Amino acid sequence: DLHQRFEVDETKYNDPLVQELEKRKDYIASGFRTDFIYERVLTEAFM
Amino acid sequence: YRHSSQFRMWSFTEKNLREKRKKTNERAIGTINEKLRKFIEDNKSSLTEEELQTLRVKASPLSMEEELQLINFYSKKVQVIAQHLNLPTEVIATSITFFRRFFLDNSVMEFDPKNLVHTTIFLACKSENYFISVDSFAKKAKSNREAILKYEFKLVESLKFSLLNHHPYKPLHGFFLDIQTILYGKVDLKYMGQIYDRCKKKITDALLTDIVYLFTPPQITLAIISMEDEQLISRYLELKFGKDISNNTDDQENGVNKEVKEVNKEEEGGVPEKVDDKHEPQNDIELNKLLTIISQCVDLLE
Amino acid sequence: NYTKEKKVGEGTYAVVYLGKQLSSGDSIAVKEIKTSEFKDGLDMSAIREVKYLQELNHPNVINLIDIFMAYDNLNLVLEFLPTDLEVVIKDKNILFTPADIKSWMLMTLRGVYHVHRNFILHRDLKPNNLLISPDGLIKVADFGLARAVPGPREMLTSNVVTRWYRAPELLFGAKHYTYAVDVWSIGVIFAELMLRIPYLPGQDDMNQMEVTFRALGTPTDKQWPEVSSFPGYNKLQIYPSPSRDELRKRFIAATESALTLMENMLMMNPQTRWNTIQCLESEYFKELPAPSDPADIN
Repeated sequence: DLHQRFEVDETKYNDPLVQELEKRKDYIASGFRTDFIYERVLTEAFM
Repeated sequence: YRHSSQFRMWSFTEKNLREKRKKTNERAIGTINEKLRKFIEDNKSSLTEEELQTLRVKASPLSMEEELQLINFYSKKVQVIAQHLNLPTEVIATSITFFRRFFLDNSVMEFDPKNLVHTTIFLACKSENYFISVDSFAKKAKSNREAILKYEFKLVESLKFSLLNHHPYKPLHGFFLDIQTILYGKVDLKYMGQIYDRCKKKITDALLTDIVYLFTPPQITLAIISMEDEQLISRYLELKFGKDISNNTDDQENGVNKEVKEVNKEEEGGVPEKVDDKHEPQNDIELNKLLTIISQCVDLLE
Repeated sequence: NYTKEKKVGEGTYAVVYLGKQLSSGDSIAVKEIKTSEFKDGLDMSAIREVKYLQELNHPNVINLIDIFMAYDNLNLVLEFLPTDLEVVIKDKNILFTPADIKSWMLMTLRGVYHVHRNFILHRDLKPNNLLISPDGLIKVADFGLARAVPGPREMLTSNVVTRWYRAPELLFGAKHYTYAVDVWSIGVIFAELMLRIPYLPGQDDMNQMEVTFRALGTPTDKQWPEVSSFPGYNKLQIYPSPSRDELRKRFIAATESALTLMENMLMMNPQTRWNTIQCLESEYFKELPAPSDPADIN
């Protein structure tokens, strides 16, 4: 996809549901990454 | 999205949606009338005039509109039962979607919708990785495994084996984020949170309508958000996809580029090569066309 | 439209036949899903195969040609793929070159990139799920364990991926893992292609950890934050990570960039393990030898 019509800019997001997960040990250890979540929902929005 | 089975197999215009339902209804009527004729034929001697009269008056097949009323009624039941079973939002959405798709190609006169309610929820659970064994599902839903499994095959076949659904919930989350970027510092975040919750509920209601066949998930999402706050959406889309504003930046950029090009020309003394603009963010959304689609979607939702 | 000619395989939930597509004369594989076996109706693996193959369309992903019901069985009509990478690795009569390995890795990564780009985890990548078409193309197959990338609050089972190819986060029982588990599997396959023997052949789940960490070092919080929070971490035997030199000795045929690619695919910390794009854009695929033309690989 050359032009995705969005950029992931985590500094601008206030998304408490997701952001509190990235502090949890079990999430960090599992390899959880917030940018994967953001990439997914933004792709679904601009598909 | 155009590669998805949802777009390829389950997106229609209002016209061909109506034709599809008409065809399903007429096929069922044909079958019923044939059975009726045969029944009267086989029992002509034993049927009294009064019984014949009753058959003629009462045993009249449903019209397409009546079918749709029943399907809408039972779609609501699917939603209520799935909510009652505490299933995740996406599983409820998939249940409703499976149920309504089943009755696009099958008539309620061939399959009693009551018999599909549990089966669609059960298959949605499996398909969305929310696996519940049929026995524990039967217990929770106060049904039995035979009834639940009886039409599972028929359901999967009628779904044309397309099980992956794109519901408008993820686009809601996506736009929720992108609005924060485009309108950074200009939106009240608490207010955004309230909108988010209200839109989530509205999306589930939207799934009970034909909207999902006529518009894409992101279009439905934008329509639902704009029903909550039309101004927010138009400002966001204006900034995001408005041509004229970006033209200014284009002009402005071209202005800059023009200078750069001028400089290039002087330095090289040659013909300035065309500065390809492939690096500029591609803006292939026609804002006015999108706004028109959104308002059509809003009208239908309302 | 199709014929079923010869039974070529039997799995837990399906029987596979060789056949022909009458209209084109092409060979096909018909995967007949047994339905009576599964007490909960349609088998989960069948649902997953159908669900994800319907959405994927890529030269390096097995093509689902058709699906139909017959005699109460679900039949998947798939393109016919005569062999797989496991056969190639095991058959010592088959000589293959670093250029061949590069070609297989390129095709595998492209196929898995397409799966990930559609927000799907494969969760069972191993040599015998990388089938090879008559013209030498690698095709990612067997989506019976696949699932969509989870939502932020979903819990996943860690009991996935065939043991030898299972990522360390899965061995620790992680429930919020990501695409990184598939990249780990491809990293192990890469090692196996270069060694021509299984790289991390654990006898059981516990031994798999032992074998993995002995070969690649026991992870610490330093390089993998919070790894020590996994239950059972404290009982681990601590092994040092291998030096670059030790890796060179182990993989004598590998170039520096091949080792770099492998190391980053086998990165312990899943958060920093390379994704398929980073792998595809790595130096390894830019330097000589160029990947073989799949049709030329014997």
